[in-house]
Amino acid sequence: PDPCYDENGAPRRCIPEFVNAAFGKEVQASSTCGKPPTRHCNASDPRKAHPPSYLTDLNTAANMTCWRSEMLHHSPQNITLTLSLGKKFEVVYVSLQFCSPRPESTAIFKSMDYGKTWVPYQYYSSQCRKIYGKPNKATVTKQNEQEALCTDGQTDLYPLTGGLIAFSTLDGRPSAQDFDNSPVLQDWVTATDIRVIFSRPHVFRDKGGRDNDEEDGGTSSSPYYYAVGELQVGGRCKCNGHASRCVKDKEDKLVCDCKHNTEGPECDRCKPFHYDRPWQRANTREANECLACNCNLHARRCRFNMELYKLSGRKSGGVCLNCRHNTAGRHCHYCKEGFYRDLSKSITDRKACKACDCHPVGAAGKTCNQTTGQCPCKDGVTGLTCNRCAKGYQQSRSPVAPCIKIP
Amino acid sequence: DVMPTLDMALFDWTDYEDLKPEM
Repeated sequence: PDPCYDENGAPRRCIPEFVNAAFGKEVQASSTCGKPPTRHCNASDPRKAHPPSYLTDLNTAANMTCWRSEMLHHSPQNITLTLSLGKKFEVVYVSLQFCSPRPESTAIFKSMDYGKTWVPYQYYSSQCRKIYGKPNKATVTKQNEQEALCTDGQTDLYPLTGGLIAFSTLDGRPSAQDFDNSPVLQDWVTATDIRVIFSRPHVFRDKGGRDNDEEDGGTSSSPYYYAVGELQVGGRCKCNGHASRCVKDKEDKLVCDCKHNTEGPECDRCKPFHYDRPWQRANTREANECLACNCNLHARRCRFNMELYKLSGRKSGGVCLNCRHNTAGRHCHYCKEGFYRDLSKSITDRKACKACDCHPVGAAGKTCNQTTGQCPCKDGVTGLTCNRCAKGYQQSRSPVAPCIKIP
Repeated sequence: DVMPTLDMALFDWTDYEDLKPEM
């Protein structure tokens, strides 16, 4: 059974399964050890390599593979991990499991436009104000639900290995309980790329034993590195409630398998000819499927008209384009000028509209009554097409007055 | 009794050439 339709075939909201969107995806690291090789890291030796692919591979408890940066000799020195998800996802959490001690300051960013622009998601630092210019543990209100916060949590040096940084995108945000009705939070959780920046390591004591974190403005000469075993991005492929899965397209790009007459990478628009009401995201109450225009089988294209939609009580706003078979009107529901409705046929019939066929001499015009087909006859002329003289009249030689009264 | 249909051949278009339909 298709999760996008109920047992009666009625559309209902459907969503792709919850996944680790990072799994198996490529991560760009601004620094990776092993080039040139060192005693503990050699990019050319699989037993000693620590490539970025280890961030998103399959880890087992027994075998944690770790990415590792080069040995760094200056602090602060930003090390960046960039993960492209390949399409829009609705991200619920971002987590990092470290093989080195956790950084003292870390920033998480997201992009919604495939890496063109970045917005901050969350900051972690024992000195939020100093490093990121943010207060520590600020409260989120309905007014700033799309604001990145800073916390000094999850920045402890200990455990020296296996420490975690886990950011929940919705945690503590007031509208999270009413996510369906919060476009702000729907936007907040949407991401195409995730970037993690390790800004500062923990205090290291240099050879002289001096704690040099504060005195020299946060610079350190003690070598250090960052190592991460796993970068996870928990969430769902974003399909706006109109698909239950994402699939690879012909170009090997991940796209939603759209239902409910929607299309687009995120099922974010209505399919052609399904413009009878505006596109909407599905929610638990309403599937908000796109509806086909009603053109009585006489048009292949239509457009949406907001004015008509409002006038109809938000029911129908589709306007048919290029009505064929001699029909006219926003639903191709009546006959165009010069044709009349053949009531023996359904309006959806290709021959529902017949030509008036008004007589070139007997009729006073070419347009007949659209319902009865009666042409306007000149004086003394009769018949549906005005092709005969009425009783008491006879044909004359004058095309202006074709029938004259019999004397 | 149905009247005969108008006979186009009977019309004299001499003064109405501009109104003459294509036949």
